[in-house]
Amino acid sequence: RLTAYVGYHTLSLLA
Amino acid sequence: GPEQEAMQVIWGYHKKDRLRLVTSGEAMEMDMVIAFNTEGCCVTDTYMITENIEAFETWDRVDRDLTAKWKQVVDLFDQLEVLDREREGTQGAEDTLFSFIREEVLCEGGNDTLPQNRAKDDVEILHNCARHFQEWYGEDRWRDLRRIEYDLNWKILESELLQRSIEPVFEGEEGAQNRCLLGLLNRVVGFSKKSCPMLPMNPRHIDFVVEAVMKKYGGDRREHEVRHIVHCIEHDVDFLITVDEDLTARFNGKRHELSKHPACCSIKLTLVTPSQLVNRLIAQ
Repeated sequence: RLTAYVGYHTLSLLA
Repeated sequence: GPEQEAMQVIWGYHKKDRLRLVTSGEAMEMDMVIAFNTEGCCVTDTYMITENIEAFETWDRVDRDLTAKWKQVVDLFDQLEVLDREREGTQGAEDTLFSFIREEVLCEGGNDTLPQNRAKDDVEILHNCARHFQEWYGEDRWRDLRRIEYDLNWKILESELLQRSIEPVFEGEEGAQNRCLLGLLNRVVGFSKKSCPMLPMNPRHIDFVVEAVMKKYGGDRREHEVRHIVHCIEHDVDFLITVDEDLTARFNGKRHELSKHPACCSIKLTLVTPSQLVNRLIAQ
């Protein structure tokens, strides 16, 4: 399985 | 836009366990603290972010759509796998890797703070606000270390802005700078309450407090991006997802430089936009 890291600004694209 | 859609696809992969979606605890929390602070909201305890947001929401000038969005992000954050907290920000090796990435890979200069004149104005405004705390804060309110007086702090700031013929707008694009100043002022008040139980504060102590606040909350965000990259390398992560295409290009173009650093245990990290990652996942 690949691992991908996400920070706040990218995560907030989901909200 | 397309990157938002791509993030939805990535989230779907994560939910179906077809991708390990991770983040780092402290760095992520600091990102949130800074992002909310820029909008005037003071997160004092990262174990109670939602409560801190709700305390901010009780102030009637707050944009509820924005805070609803923040709460959603906090909820999403709770559904991510957090990389080993213990190892974060402790060793010296991390710091040398940090400087190496910043200077040799991303080729950034030493100074990444705000434009000097804006930072200077902010410092002066905050300093002047602090000089007048005793006119606004009674003894009881000053002793209350937990409560953040958004309305009162805004009035203090408003009065200083008017003195400088700056329109005290809070809402919208026009109010962005003032919201940011309120965020900084909340921090100045909090730190001052803790370090100076009796008002007024002497000007040298005000300088010390304002400087500490500016250092922690007044800079820009580029340093944080590098922190995230360091955590990815230390945890052997394949992809860092970002919408910053300039950062992506600069890092990927020079990431081979990483092999020159002794503390660098993994050089497989690639920076990708959400849509680039989706393309790779589909091609898998």
